[in-house]
Amino acid sequence: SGLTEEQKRRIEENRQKALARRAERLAAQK
Amino acid sequence: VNGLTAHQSQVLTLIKNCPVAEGMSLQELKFQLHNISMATIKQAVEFLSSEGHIYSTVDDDHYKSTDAE
Repeated sequence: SGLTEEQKRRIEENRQKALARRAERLAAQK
Repeated sequence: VNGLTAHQSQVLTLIKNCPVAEGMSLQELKFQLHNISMATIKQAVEFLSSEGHIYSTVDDDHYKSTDAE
């Protein structure tokens, strides 16, 4: 891909944060 | 379905199916969903992001889905 290492790092960081939010929301629904 | 409105579902489906590494831009979403206003698209994106369905990538205009790999 045409992404820089810095961009890839930022994307992965945001992905992990989003997954944590998703897990939080799913846990709250139960 | 899964607690999302029709607009939120449409936005999520498009982002999920986007094959681009940096994700889908708001402009591209608007182009695909020409019958929905940009304000509504941004609202859907904000909601989906807060719920962890999607996340911003290279800037706040590009989004990817946590469900896609």
